[in-house]
Amino acid sequence: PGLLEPMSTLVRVPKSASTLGIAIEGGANTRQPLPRIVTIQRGGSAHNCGQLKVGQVILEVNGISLRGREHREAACLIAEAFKTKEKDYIDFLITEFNVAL
Amino acid sequence: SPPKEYEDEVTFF
Repeated sequence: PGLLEPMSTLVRVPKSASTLGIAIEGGANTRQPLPRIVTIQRGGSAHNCGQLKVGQVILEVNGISLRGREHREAACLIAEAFKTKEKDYIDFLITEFNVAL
Repeated sequence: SPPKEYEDEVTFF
């Protein structure tokens, strides 16, 4: 990673339930510039996966950077990633560190 | 209401 890159982890979440089961806050032009996971719902795909945690910051969704994207745009990308039938999983690049990149 | 940069928007999926 580069000097300004935090440690990041790729988490593949299989679409194992009818919902993704997470809530996010933040986005560009807020005090939380990259979306942060604030809820993991039991029984959702994310909970079933077991690798996502509250407090993690989402850097990328299926390889698409969320940097500079406002909340609504980031939310649309995640919703589309869950909805698309092209993949039966979503790849999240996440970091434990709450940093603005 | 607070300025936009301090709004906390939350979206559930």
